[in-house]
Amino acid sequence: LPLRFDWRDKHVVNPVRNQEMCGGCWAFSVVSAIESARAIQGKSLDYLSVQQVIDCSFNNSGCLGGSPLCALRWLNETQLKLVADSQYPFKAVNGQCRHFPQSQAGVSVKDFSAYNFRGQEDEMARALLSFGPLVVIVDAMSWQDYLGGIIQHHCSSGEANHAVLITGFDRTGNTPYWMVRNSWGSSWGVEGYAHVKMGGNVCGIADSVAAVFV
Amino acid sequence: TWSWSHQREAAALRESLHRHRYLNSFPHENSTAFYGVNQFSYLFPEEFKALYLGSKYAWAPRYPAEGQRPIPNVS
Repeated sequence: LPLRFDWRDKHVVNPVRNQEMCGGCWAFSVVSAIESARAIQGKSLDYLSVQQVIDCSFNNSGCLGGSPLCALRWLNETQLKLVADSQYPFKAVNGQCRHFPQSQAGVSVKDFSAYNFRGQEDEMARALLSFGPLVVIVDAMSWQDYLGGIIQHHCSSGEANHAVLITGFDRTGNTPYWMVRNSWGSSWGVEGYAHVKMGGNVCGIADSVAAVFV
Repeated sequence: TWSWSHQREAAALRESLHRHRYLNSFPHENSTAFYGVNQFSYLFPEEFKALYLGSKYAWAPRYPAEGQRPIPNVS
């Protein structure tokens, strides 16, 4: 493994977004992973519609919550094309699902994988290098007060409640850490990111890890 | 003369300050996380959880799955 790697350095990660007062982190993490997977293939890095996933993913509850793995399964099964964010902008509330003609340009999910990497965070890092940013679910209760530094305590595994995107890792210092892209705006944490210690499944970061293929 | 909602926010902020003191009180090394006032400090934890922590846990199989080889080293 390299000592440091961040998909942001490859210009395939969009700037941090803000879910506002909508519990749609599950949709933000999935859509961001799709945006990056597409950019890694050499396509343009565009914002795709989070609102489309919030409104249309019937097995989730929109701004009231959901599961990124359910959303990925739904996107994979339906082959729904995600349209550009500009065509279906974020409203921060649940809305009626809008349908687009088949001829509409958009991005569909070819496949996804989801694994528990507990105790295997080096393998998880290899997955990040091979497949792109990873969707993970963490216990983010103490993240309410986070300002910066490497999160090593004050959260648990087995109490996942927030979906985020891992874009990279840094093992150059004494405490190796994951770079975790959040969806609470760029003023939160380290320019919108959290740093979470690698190894030890801190905050349950390795319990449910998904990669997307487009 | 503060409205009820302002009083509630002030109470949440007071609770946040106590919480920050606790979270920062652990004698850790320099790189460890630090906690303080941010845009969520006016919320009680239960409000924060209800508004922003909207993901449910989803079970995933252990990696590597049976019959699968680990991800190879990449250059």
